[in-house]
Amino acid sequence: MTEELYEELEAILIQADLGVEASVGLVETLRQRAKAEKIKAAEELRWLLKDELKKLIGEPGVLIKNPSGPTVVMIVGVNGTGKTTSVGKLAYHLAEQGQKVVLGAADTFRAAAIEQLEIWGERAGAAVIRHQMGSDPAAVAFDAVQAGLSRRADYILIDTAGRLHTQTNLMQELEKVGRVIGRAMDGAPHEILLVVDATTGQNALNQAKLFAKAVPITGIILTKLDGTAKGGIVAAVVNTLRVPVKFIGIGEGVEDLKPFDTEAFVEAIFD
Amino acid sequence: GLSQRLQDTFKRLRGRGKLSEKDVKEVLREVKLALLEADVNFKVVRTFIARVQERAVGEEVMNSLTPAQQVIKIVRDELTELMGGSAVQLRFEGKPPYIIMLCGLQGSGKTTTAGKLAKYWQKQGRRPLLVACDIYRPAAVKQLQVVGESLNIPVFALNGQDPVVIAAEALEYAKNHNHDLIILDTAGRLHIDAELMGELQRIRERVPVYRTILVVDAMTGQDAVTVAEEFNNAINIDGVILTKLDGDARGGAALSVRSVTGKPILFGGFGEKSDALEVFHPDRMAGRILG
Ligand SMILES: Nc1nc2c(ncn2[C@@H]2O[C@H](COP(=O)(O)OP(=O)(O)OP(=O)(O)O)[C@@H](O)[C@H]2O)c(=O)[nH]1
Ligand SMILES: Nc1nc2c(ncn2[C@@H]2O[C@H](COP(=O)(O)OP(=O)(O)OP(=O)(O)O)[C@@H](O)[C@H]2O)c(=O)[nH]1
Ligand SMILES: [Mg+2]
Ligand SMILES: [Mg+2]
Repeated sequence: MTEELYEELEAILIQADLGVEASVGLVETLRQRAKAEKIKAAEELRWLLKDELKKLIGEPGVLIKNPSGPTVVMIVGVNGTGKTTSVGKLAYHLAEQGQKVVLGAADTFRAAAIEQLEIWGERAGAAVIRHQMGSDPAAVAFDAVQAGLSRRADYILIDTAGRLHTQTNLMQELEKVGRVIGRAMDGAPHEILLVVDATTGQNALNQAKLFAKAVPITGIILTKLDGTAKGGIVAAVVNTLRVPVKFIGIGEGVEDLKPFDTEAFVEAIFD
Repeated sequence: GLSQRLQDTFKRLRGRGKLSEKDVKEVLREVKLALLEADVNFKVVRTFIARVQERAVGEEVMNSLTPAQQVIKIVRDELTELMGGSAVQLRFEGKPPYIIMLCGLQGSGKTTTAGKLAKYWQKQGRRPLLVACDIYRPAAVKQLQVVGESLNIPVFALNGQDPVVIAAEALEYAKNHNHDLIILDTAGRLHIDAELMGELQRIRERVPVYRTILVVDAMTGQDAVTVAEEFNNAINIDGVILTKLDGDARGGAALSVRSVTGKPILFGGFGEKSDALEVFHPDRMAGRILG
C-alpha cells in the first residue's frame, strides 16, 4: 500500500471540499483499517474510504410531519444559496403528493423577493401569504402560520431573507421570526432547514454553527449539486450540527429537488 | 492561526542551524494547510508552495530573529504579487457606449452588483443603462427594475425576447438616449451548460462587449478554479468581481481564480446595499486569506 495512494485519496477528499482536517482524519482511519484488515488492493482501499465517508455523512433525513395539524417548515441560509427556489420546489413536490401547502413570503428585504416566491407559489398551486416589501418578517411568518391553520394546510413553508451569519442583528431577527412562529402555533416551527450551496467551501461550517445558535436547525438542503462542486463540506456540517441532509437541489426547475442519497453522494465524490 | 503555528514550528527547529529537507517540508506544510483551509484550490496551492519554497526556507528566513514572521511576510508578498500586486482601475477608452457584461454561477450576486456598478460609475460621470438579460429566473427582470428604481437609473427590458436580442435592442436604445455605459445583467448559469454558455458567446458576437466580468462568491470552495477556467475558455473574461466579502469567508477563491485565468479582480462586494462596492486590493486580500 503505497504512500502515494493515500495521498491521492486525501487529495480527492480535499478537492471535494471535505476540508483538510476531515480529509486527513479519514485517511488516517483508512490507514488503520487497511492495516487491521490486511488490505492489499487499491480498489479495496477506495471501497473502505467510501465506507468511512458514508459513515461520516450518515443516513439521509426525511421531512418532518406533524401528526396533529399543519407542519411548519422554516427555510434559512446565507445569501443566494437557493432558499426561495428550494421552497418552491418543495411546495411543488408536496402538492404533487396531494398535500395542501401555504407559503410565507418572509423575505421582506430583497428586491422582488416576494414576487419571486409568488411565481413559485403559482407553479406549485400554493397560496402565498405576503405583506409589503420592508414590513416585519416576523409578522409575515405569523400571518402565514395563522392562514395555514385556518385553511387546514398540511404544510406551511416560510421563506426567509438571505443573511450572513456574521450579521448579528440579522441573526437576531431570524431568532425572533422563529419565536413568533412559535407564538402563532405551539411547537412550530417543526422543521428548520439550512440551505447550503454545494459550491461553498469551508465557510459553510461557520454558517452552520452560527445559524444553529440562532434557530434549532433540524436538517440540511444541499443545492446546486448539478454543477461540478462536490459539496463535501456537508460532512463537517452534519457532524457539527448532528442533523441529517434531507434534500439536494440539482437544478432550477420544479422537479429538481431530490431526497438525499448518501451512497450516490459519496460515489459522485469519487467520479 | 498560521502565525502561531509557524512560531511553534520554528521553536522546534531552532538551534539546528541549517534546516533539513524534512524541516523544510514541515514549514511549507503549515503554509499549505493554511491556504487549503482558506479555500485556495488544491492544485493552485501546490504551484504556490513550489513558487515560495526557495524564499520561505532561504537565508532571509534562517538569519532572521523572527523566522515565522519572515515566512508570513514572504507568503503574503507572493500572494499579493500573484493577485496582481496593486489595485486595477477599469478605464473607459475608445468610442461609447461601453458594454459591460456580468456573468457567473447562480446566486453569485450579479444583479445586485449590476446596480452597484451603475451607481459607482454614475458617480464618476457616466450615464449608465441597466439591461435585464435574465429572462429565466422568476422575477429577475422585476428585481433589476426595483434596483434601478431605487438608484434612479433606467432599466432596459423586453418581453418575450431572447437575451441576444435584448442586448442588441439595448444598444440601440442607449445610443438614442445618450447612455454611454450599458451594464448587461445575465442569468446565472453553470459553466458546464453548453447552451447557456453559448448564449454568452452569442451576446458577444452580436454586440461589442467592452468588458466581460465574472462575478464570483467569495465563499466558493475548490470549484472556483473549474468555474473560472471554463468561463474564461468560453468567453474570455476581462476581470472578476468577488462578492459577499462582508462575511468571514477567507476568500481563497480569489487566488484560485486569478491563478487560473490571469485576469484581475476589479472590485469586491461588501454588502447588499448599492454603495457596498470597493476597488479590490490584493494586499488586503492576501492578509485575509492567510487568516
Ligand atoms: N443550478 C442550480 N441552480 C439553483 C439551484 N437552486 C437554486 N438555484 C439558483 O440559484 C439562484 C439563487 O436562488 P434563490 O432561490 O433566489 O436563492 P436564495 O437563497 O433565496 O437567495 P436570497 O434570498 O437572495 O438569499 C437562482 O438563480 C436559482 O435558480 C440548484 O439546485 N441548481
Ligand atoms: N452580504 C452580501 N450579500 C450580497 C452581496 N452581493 C449580493 N448579495 C446578496 O446575494 C443574494 C444573491 O444576489 P443576486 O444579485 O440576486 O445574485 P445573482 O447572481 O444575480 O443571482 P442569479 O441571477 O439567480 O444567478 C442576494 O440576497 C443579494 O442581496 C454582497 O456583496 N454581500
Ligand atoms: Mg430568496
Ligand atoms: Mg440575477
